[in-house]
Amino acid sequence: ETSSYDKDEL
Amino acid sequence: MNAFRFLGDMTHLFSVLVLLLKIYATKSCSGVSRKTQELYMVVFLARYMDLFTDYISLYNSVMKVVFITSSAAIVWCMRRHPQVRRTYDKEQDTFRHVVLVAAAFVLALIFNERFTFREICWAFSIYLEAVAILPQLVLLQRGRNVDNLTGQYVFFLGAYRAFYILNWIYRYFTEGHHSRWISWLSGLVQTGLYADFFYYYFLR
Repeated sequence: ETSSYDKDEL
Repeated sequence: MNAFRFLGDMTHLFSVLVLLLKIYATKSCSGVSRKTQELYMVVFLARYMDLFTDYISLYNSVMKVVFITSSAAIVWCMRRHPQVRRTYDKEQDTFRHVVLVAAAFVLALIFNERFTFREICWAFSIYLEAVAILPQLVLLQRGRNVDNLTGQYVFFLGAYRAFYILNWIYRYFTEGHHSRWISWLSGLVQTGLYADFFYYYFLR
């Protein structure tokens, strides 16, 4: 799912 | 992790260190907007709540702790430190930052990836970060003399999100087309707000 990626950014 | 994002994180970290240096070395926070610092503390608290639930990497966790503690330390200094708090330009720092918090919260309720507590907090932190610099920019325009460290602080803070935009472009072409419009739009607004500051910063 898309929103999982941006949780790896600060 | 790509070079743009790493550069962005280091620039962001550096901006915080410059501000801490200025306050610690000069024991003064003149020219610094306490309201912007309070907004950044809220941004980090709202975005890094997953610090204790999701472990992504040591780097990620360490940086989250650094950003939360440094923003809290700066706010504490500006409110409680006997010497520093006296140098705060209370009557100059008049931006009604509560409006920014309310607007970001309403936007997060409407525009989010999923209507869950965590996603709404995340979107809120992204929207709030985009406008958190406004009290500081207003203070700079009012202030006659912008001391070098404060100017450098704002410069690095503006530069960091520009690196993140490059990071999103890079990830768009290398990792496929995630929908990251919340980050995109907020990042563009955030960097755009610095445009006139950068203009005068380089002209000066």
